[in-house]
Amino acid sequence: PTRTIAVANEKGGVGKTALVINLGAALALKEKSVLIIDMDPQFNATRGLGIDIGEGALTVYDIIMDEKTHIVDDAILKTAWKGLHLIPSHVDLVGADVELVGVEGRENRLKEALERVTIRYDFILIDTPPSLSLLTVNVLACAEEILIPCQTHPYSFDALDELFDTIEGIKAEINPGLSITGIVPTFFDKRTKVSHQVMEKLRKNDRYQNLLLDTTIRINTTIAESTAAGKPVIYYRSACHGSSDFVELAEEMINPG
Amino acid sequence: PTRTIAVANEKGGVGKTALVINLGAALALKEKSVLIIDMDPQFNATRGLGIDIGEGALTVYDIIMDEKTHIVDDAILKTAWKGLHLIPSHVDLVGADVELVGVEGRENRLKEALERVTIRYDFILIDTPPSLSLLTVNVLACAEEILIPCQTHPYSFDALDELFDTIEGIKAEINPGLSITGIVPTFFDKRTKVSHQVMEKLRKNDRYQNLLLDTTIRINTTIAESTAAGKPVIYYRSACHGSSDFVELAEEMINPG
Ligand SMILES: Nc1ncnc2c1ncn2[C@@H]1O[C@H](COP(=O)(O)OP(=O)(O)OP(=O)(O)O)[C@@H](O)[C@H]1O
Ligand SMILES: Nc1ncnc2c1ncn2[C@@H]1O[C@H](COP(=O)(O)OP(=O)(O)OP(=O)(O)O)[C@@H](O)[C@H]1O
Ligand SMILES: [Mg+2]
Ligand SMILES: [Mg+2]
Repeated sequence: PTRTIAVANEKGGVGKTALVINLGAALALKEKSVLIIDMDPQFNATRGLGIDIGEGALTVYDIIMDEKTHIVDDAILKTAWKGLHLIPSHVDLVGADVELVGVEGRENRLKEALERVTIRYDFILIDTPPSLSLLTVNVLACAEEILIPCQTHPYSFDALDELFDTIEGIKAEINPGLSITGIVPTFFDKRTKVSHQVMEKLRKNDRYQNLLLDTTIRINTTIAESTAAGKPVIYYRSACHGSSDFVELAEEMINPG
Repeated sequence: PTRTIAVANEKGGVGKTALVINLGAALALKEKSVLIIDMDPQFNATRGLGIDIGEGALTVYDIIMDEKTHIVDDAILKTAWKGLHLIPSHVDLVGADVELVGVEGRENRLKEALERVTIRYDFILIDTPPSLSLLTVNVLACAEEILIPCQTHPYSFDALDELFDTIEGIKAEINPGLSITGIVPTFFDKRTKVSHQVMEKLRKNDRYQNLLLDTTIRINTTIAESTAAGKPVIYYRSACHGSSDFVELAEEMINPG
């Protein structure tokens, strides 16, 4: 069965988009078929995959706002890498929250759209914006799993409680099938005190300790460089920390310990 | 006259909160009176200043949502450092966008509240969430200046165009007095190609090149460590890159080159 995974943390800049692009590419490298859905109005996942959507191309905005007309498969783009597809985002998505206020079932728009996808994927990874607004709720309403990148900095750790509360609310009211697959520490720098402090806090916390994945994504400037090249890091420079960490994460996702 | 300065960039994690807290503290060190306003529902500026608001304390949510009753001065807290005051944020602020939909003049709620502040400040610095939603529009509607932290990473540079377009829209329709004081490069790491690439792009771009401030905030893990201690970095460790960069920025703000 397809694994639909939301990647979310309302704290900004913790590595959500990096995780979606690079885990997606690493899974495709292992012969999995992967669909990335970019639900961030800043369309960083679309940009980071080197995709420049022309005028008139279908985006995730169209499939959420306009239920009946669009054939969702038409919005799916092939990336430059085998097995890695994308439904791109668009800046117009920023208006969806307000445009859908008061609309019945607005939290299930993405879920209904994805039910119309006819292509079968092994993994669907969904990037979210840095907030717990309607766009993120739409993603949590349709995903079965959620992967939480946690930058090893204090503010990112502090954001987890609110995120966990929101997930419990979604489970209770909208999507009982949603479960947390794990917390992935990101930007880990073994030279800094703050990284070790936050890892320690994650390991000691009753709510989070059993959800910590084995894989940690280390700080690695090659990951940032690869976004300028519009490539996943494994195709930008395969021999770097970033590439090996995301390949390890893909293995852990396929064969949980 | 008081300088009211918005610190904004819709890209997440670029150093907005770090700028507000640490520039604010450095200005107070130079005998300026400073009010920080935390307009992020994740209340990182409140946390980073070591403030734990008790139940029932007035926050920026109260002064925006409930115009008539609250005396805004009552929401102002003193921090541990002379000359540095704060109007704290609260998680309830996340609902303001939707709660104010359709309300006449909702974009000017913060502006009207600030007009009722009786204490005179030299600087008012306002932290914003990573989006261009109603909360950020409220801040841009009342500020005269905007300071834009730009992480020296590609996505942060890419976010500038949309931000500049939004600012032009606000100037045309809501706040003709708003002007961009400058772009502050952040997380600059002289060892990495990506930092130099982005600096080069900023210097070559017609729209941004004349707005680049002289001061660059270098990457410095002590800044992240100081947030765990709930202190501005100049009071956490005065002899580090972070402290000297923010002191330099304060000097540049007081005496523009
Ligand atoms: N492990 C890492 N090491 C170094 N740089 C990284 C790492 N992961 C991500 N980055 C870079 O740091 C920046 C922030 O990461 P990214 O944009 O993926 O975070 P995000 O959570 O998606 O941000 P937003 O909240 O704005 O959506 C980007 O420039 C990215 O390329
Ligand atoms: N120059 C710097 N060097 C190293 N770390 C920094 C620097 N500036 C900020 N940080 C740290 O990086 C993280 C992101 O910065 P910060 O939270 O200030 O960004 P932000 O733009 O306010 O994020 P958000 O979009 O979530 O509001 C924080 O943990 C912060 O302490
Ligand atoms: Mg992102
Ligand atoms: Mg912030």
